[in-house]
Amino acid sequence: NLSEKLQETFRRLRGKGKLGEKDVDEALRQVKLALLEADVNFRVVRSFVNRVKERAIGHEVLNSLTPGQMVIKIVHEELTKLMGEKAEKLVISDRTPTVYLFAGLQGAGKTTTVGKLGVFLRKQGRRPLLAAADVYRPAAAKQLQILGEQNDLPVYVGDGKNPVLIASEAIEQARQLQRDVVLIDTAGRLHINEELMGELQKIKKAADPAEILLVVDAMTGQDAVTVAQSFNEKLGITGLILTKLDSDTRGGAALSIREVTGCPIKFIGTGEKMDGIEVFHPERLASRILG
Amino acid sequence: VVFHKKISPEFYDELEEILIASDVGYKTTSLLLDKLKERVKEEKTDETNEVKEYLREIIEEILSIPSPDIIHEGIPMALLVVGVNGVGKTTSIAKLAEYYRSKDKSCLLVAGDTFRAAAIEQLSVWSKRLGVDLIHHQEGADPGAVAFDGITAANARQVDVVMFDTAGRLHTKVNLMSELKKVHRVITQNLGERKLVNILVLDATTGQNALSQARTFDEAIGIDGIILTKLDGTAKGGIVLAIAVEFGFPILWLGVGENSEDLRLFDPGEFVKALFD
Ligand SMILES: Nc1nc2c(ncn2[C@@H]2O[C@H](COP(=O)(O)OP(=O)(O)OP(=O)(O)O)[C@@H](O)[C@H]2O)c(=O)[nH]1
Ligand SMILES: Nc1nc2c(ncn2[C@@H]2O[C@H](COP(=O)(O)OP(=O)(O)OP(=O)(O)O)[C@@H](O)[C@H]2O)c(=O)[nH]1
Ligand SMILES: [Mg+2]
Ligand SMILES: [Mg+2]
Repeated sequence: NLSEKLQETFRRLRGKGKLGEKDVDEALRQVKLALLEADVNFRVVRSFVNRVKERAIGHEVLNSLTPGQMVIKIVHEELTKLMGEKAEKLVISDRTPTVYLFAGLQGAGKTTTVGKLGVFLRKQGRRPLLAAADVYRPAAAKQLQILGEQNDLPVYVGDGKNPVLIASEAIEQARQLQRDVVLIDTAGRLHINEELMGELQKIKKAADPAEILLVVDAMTGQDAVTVAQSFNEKLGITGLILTKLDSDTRGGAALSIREVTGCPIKFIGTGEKMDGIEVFHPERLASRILG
Repeated sequence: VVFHKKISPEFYDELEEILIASDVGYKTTSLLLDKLKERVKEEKTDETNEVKEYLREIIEEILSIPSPDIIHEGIPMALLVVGVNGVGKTTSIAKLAEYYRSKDKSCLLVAGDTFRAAAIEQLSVWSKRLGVDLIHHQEGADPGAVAFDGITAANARQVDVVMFDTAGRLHTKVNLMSELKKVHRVITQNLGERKLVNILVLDATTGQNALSQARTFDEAIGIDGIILTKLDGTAKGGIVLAIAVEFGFPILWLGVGENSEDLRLFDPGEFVKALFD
């Protein structure tokens, strides 16, 4: 792992006498490789390593008896700082119901996440209603309906034809049923599909959500930056949900997206069942990315 | 893509960036650039355009892996479609049904995902749209039992191609991989004359984790070929180069959209061209 590689690098360099900037460069190359292997975007890796270098060429590292450990400490600190120093909660709007809009690429885990968050919020004493605004994918509404039935949450499907109408009608339905939070599931879409991104903007306008949550698969590679930037520019993303972290993926996409959009990671998905959701912990993801 | 005119360290840096940005990965990128520099030395070239062309050739060669026959004349086939969650298995099966029908092959679909909400319904919608039969049990049924039902029905009806959809599963979940091995065993023990092709579906947006997926699914049931989906997005799917180098699995088809006609036979030359677009 990176910690061992850095110790090894510095042990080898130590043999040559006093450490200099070039030696730190060699150690930082190990950091770069570890981050690339973890799917951190290569531009983000470059700027991150430069920030680490600024701190690492100080006296504390060069004169330290354990420079490898010092560099690891700096990397860990910079990573945790970047991930967000503490968990950020979901915004609750002062109008009822609070609306949360979920968006993202195809297959990222939106529908499953909407179910999970519905259960999570209900356990916190809220009264969620789920809105099935994906009218394209075969049996998408059915998928959300089944999750709702299995977990005692009302699901609004409307006419199954017009996502903008379904969203606004779901909010109206929530008022009638005295539900205080609406979670809107939308169809997976490409950030480069103008028509579907336009539709999402219309849903946003009609629903006036307190949060627009981008759902991203934790195994996403270099493309994560392009996708997140595009969704952010077109919609304004208020939070990120990183799914499928129960896999062995390092999850570097989280770092890239965070660096490039500044959006806080609010939750992580850790399984297929409804209990597979956790509030985000920055230091845990930092350790995972470093391997 | 703008390249430096002269061959220089900066020029190679630029090539490295393109490959890394395409999810080729650092290890495979270094391998490719080493091969390229050897070739440049041999050819004694100083034109960056020529160097770009050599790189294209090197990559195309790596990707030109002989693939299993996907259309056997007269020999019935079974396709077992596997992969992690959300990559496009179910939709790819719909596309394969359309592909084989266009070749006048009779098809049968098997709804082997008995776990996820509305998984059977999703495949059922596709089967109706495409006019192909579907074998399914109810949600929660044993996937091995569904597979047995599927392979015996396919043989009894003498269907040309039977396609098994499976539940998305993370390769790290030992119990789910055991379940897959069981499904695979049920199919292989009842194939008769049928030829089985195990297809791993990979999402083009996936990074280095695809290597771990490929390794684990191969260890479990043996992978004969890959379908790479979602290439209609901005991801380049470069991880398939790393997979080709490390495992040698051929890429069979590409998924380029959400409709049943959005399937292309894999062509190494076209893929490489798109990589550098
Ligand atoms: N292991 C695991 N699987 C997950 C997680 N979140 C979602 N999934 C699975 O990922 C697959 C896709 O999930 P969906 O909720 O259908 O994804 P989606 O974003 O709604 O897909 P589209 O609507 O087609 O864009 C399903 O098999 C889910 O069970 C997670 O945190 N861990
Ligand atoms: N843009 C695009 N979307 C695709 C492609 N292939 C599949 N999809 C979409 O990806 C999402 C997931 O597809 P599924 O077929 O449900 O994936 P799956 O692997 O069967 O998912 P699970 O069974 O839940 O593991 C759906 O929204 C599909 O329409 C593709 O080539 N391009
Ligand atoms: Mg969905
Ligand atoms: Mg499926």
